Amino acid sequence: MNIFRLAGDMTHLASVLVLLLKIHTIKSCAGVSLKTQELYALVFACRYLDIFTNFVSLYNTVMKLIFLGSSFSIVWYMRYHKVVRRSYDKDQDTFRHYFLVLPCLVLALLINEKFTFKEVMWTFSLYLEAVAILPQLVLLQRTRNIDNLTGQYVFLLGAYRGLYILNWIYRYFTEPHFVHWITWISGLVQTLLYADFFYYYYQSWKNNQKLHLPA
Amino acid sequence: CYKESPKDEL
Repeated sequence: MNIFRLAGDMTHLASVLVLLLKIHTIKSCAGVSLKTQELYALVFACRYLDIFTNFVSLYNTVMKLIFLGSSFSIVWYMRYHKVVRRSYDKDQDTFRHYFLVLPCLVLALLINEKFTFKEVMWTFSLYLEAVAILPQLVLLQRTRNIDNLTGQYVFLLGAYRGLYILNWIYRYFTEPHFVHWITWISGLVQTLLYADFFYYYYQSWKNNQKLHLPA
Repeated sequence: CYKESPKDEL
């Protein structure tokens, strides 16, 4: 494992922990999209179908369990916790799941490395992860005033994507035959979706202001 | 080799 991959995993982990911390300690999920969180839970559930059958390393297994556990507990908090669920901006978070899930499923059935159930589910999870942030970005645009923790959450997720691209570049040059178009293209699309957010995040950081997104 | 597959990533 190279330093970019490790740093990417750590920022991914940090993003989830920031979100759980916000929800657990402040008992608020204001500005957080339940749609995005449900999509991430679906992404991890589909991607880690091999969690008990394909052992890569203890690190991988533990991280998979953390991502599965944290994504489902965030969804649980937002849906069922008697205090947290009241802070959920239901009327603003109107993005429809199936607009993202169905095209990703069709694409995974058409474009995959091998037409088996596990492989198609794995490919579907990659496509879905690429666009799962969209409901969150739409919600940020609508509410515009973003608290620090929500801003940091999206920033850390974007950093994780950027670091994974560096990891692929590194692996391409250091490992023979490391060519994975599906992973790369969906990863690149995902990272590009953050570009706009990053621009405003940088501006607010530079001017030492609270993050405001334009309408 | 499995180690080179992207499935060793998260």
